[in-house]
Amino acid sequence: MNLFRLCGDLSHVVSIVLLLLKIRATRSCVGISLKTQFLYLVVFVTRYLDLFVTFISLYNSVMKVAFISTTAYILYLMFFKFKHTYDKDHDTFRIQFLIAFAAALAFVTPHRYSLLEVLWTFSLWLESVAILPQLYMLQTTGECENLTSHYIFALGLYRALYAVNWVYRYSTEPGYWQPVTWIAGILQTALYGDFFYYYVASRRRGKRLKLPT
Amino acid sequence: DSIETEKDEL
Repeated sequence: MNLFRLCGDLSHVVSIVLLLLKIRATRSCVGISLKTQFLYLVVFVTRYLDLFVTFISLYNSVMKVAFISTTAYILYLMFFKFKHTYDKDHDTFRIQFLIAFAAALAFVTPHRYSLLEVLWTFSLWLESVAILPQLYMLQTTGECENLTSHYIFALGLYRALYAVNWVYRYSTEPGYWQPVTWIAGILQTALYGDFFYYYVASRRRGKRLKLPT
Repeated sequence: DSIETEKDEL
């Protein structure tokens, strides 16, 4: 565990807390993509199946359970409690393509052919593109609430910090080698490129995030 | 089998 990794994890936790705050404070999930949240739940469930077979640390297990349960709770809020506020007409990204993309790569790039390894690889590729429905929704609506933009920023920051952690570990831990994780992680961070730019620009002006249409 | 590090990241 190094500082970059810890800050990355914390940023991931913060992003989820921000999303929950947004939904609970405004009692609405307007501007939030249900499809992205659904994909994250699939990512966490397929990746963290190893909870039942390997124990790494208490920290690791607690975080895994926290990610699965909070994302399931967010989906519950969006699907049942605040369903009437869900902006279905703007959440139109076709996630079948993302699932097909991740499934195809999961069969080509696993470290070894076992059920857990293939699912783990699938989760990495799916996570790398899972933000796309949310970014697409933001693009079509043009702007979003502050909390929503902070949420997306914290989520992007998490992967960016992980990338720094990989460079750090690669240079300090002999034999540290995770090519699929790295490539999927860099793809994921790159998808935030445009968003980061407009987010920082909007912070500087002290205004809401507004995207050019 | 190629070497790959234990999956200790989240």
